[in-house]
Amino acid sequence: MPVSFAVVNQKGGVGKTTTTVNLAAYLATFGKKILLIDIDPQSNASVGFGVDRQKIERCLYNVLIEGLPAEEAIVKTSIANLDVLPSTPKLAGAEVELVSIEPRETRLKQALYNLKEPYDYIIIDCPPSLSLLTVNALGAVQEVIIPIQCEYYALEGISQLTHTLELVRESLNPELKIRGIVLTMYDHRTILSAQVAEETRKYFGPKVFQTVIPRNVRLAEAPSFGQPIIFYDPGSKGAAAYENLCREVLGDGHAQ
Amino acid sequence: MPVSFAVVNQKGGVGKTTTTVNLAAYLATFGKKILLIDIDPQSNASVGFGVDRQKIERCLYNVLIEGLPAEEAIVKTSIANLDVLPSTPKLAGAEVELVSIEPRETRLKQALYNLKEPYDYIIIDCPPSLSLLTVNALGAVQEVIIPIQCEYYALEGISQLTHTLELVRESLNPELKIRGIVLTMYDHRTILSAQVAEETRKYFGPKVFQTVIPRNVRLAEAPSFGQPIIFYDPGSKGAAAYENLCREVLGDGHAQ
Ligand SMILES: Nc1ncnc2c1ncn2[C@@H]1O[C@H](COP(=O)(O)OP(=O)(O)OP(=O)(O)O)[C@@H](O)[C@H]1O
Ligand SMILES: Nc1ncnc2c1ncn2[C@@H]1O[C@H](COP(=O)(O)OP(=O)(O)OP(=O)(O)O)[C@@H](O)[C@H]1O
Ligand SMILES: [Mg+2]
Ligand SMILES: [Mg+2]
Repeated sequence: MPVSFAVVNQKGGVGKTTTTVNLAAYLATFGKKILLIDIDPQSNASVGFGVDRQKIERCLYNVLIEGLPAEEAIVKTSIANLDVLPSTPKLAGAEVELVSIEPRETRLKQALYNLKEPYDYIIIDCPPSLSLLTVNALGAVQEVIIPIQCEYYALEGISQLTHTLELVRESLNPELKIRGIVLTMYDHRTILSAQVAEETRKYFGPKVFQTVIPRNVRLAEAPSFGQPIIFYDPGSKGAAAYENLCREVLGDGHAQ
Repeated sequence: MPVSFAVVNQKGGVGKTTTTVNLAAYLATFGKKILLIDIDPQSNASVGFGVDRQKIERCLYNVLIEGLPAEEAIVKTSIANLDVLPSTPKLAGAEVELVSIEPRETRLKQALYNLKEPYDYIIIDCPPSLSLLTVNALGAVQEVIIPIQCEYYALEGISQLTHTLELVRESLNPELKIRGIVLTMYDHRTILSAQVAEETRKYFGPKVFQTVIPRNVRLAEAPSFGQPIIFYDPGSKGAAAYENLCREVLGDGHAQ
């Protein structure tokens, strides 16, 4: 039974895709077999691994709406141990189409139940909304990882997010836990970052990962080359931070 | 007949709320009467003007779903000439509820049609999705302003956005135009910013505003004080940029 995470936060631009892509890549290089699922119609995570959306015929849309077996939409990446179940913009249509399919909240859970391939981890990149696609992701995983950008608006949405997790626990997935909170885009030069980090630790306590992801332009450059940071610039501060986060997630205590 | 804009981009965290709040504030101080509508359930724009969501009994949700007259949900801000039609998290429920109301795409347009107050400008802050709430905003305005963050993923979503605008023109609002593209969070130290700015100008040509909004931490600090930048730090680079943008929007050619 694979360990499964959804990377979720309805606030936009907080580092969900960057965290999903880079955590998945480091876990793969540590020898874990990874399935990354892109349930965001923007398909940034697919692009972040160099998947060409124009060439994709079958994607998560076909799995959720037409019942295509997940295996038939999964693509290999250039990274050993790392497969992607990609999305394309047509997934945006699934939001409305899912409303009239019963049961609409567990389509993804059912699709993953029948997966034959033995993955160690399944990681799902979510869109910036608490919509049916995100609910499908929350219904299909054991834990969530919540990136929080070190800025003011990012704090505002936390109570909405924890409320949604509560609703999902009551109706869909009683075991859903918070695996951890990742502070992202931390800028050591600004008081704002320090204040938000402090507030977040007050709210979530030990749930906040020790590793803090700094603002680092190399992380923003890597997607334009279709590569995770470990291949684009393994010596950068961004790469070191995501490597540390990976060690923390693995729980082997080697986080520096 | 007021001039109306929707500030829209389904990519998250690109500066939609920051642009809406600060453009509205400068237009108001230039003497224009402004109605800012917050159609994002995150209600960041409401918070950006110091609106206390806990104290709000009636919001855009009541207008869209229960047919409450817009005037009854509009609140005054501490800024003369600037009113806000706020949202609260319960607006997130409207996405699903709107699906079963006919006509579901023009609820906002109808609500604004009956407005008695003579506003010069109506500006709508949209959520990071191309959902029914965003479609309602696109159906209710004459023009859109599109903030584009100077980063790679922001470019990826442009074709999806222009495709959605096309669909809205065909079915809901034939006159919908692009008022302009605003380049945001431009960091003069990175090649990435320059590359994205160049690509965006290639794609949109003269539609890109001359004014480029720089990355400026004062813009990120201002919301925690419930103030637009003109009051929080009028001497900052962020304030100067939004003042220039306002002049460009007013079309008086004084943009420096
Ligand atoms: N630590 C970082 N330092 C610098 N830039 C970053 C960092 N993390 C992410 N970015 C950049 O910030 C932008 C937003 O990040 P990303 O797209 O991962 O957020 P997201 O939460 O997935 O956004 P959305 O809500 O649209 O899905 C991207 O351009 C990304 O490259
Ligand atoms: N020019 C800028 N310089 C520095 N920080 C900025 C700038 N513009 C916006 N920000 C900050 O970046 C974050 C994202 O901006 P904002 O919330 O306005 O984007 P958005 O597109 O409205 O996000 P969402 O997609 O969640 O609605 C916020 O924390 C904001 O304060
Ligand atoms: Mg993303
Ligand atoms: Mg916003």
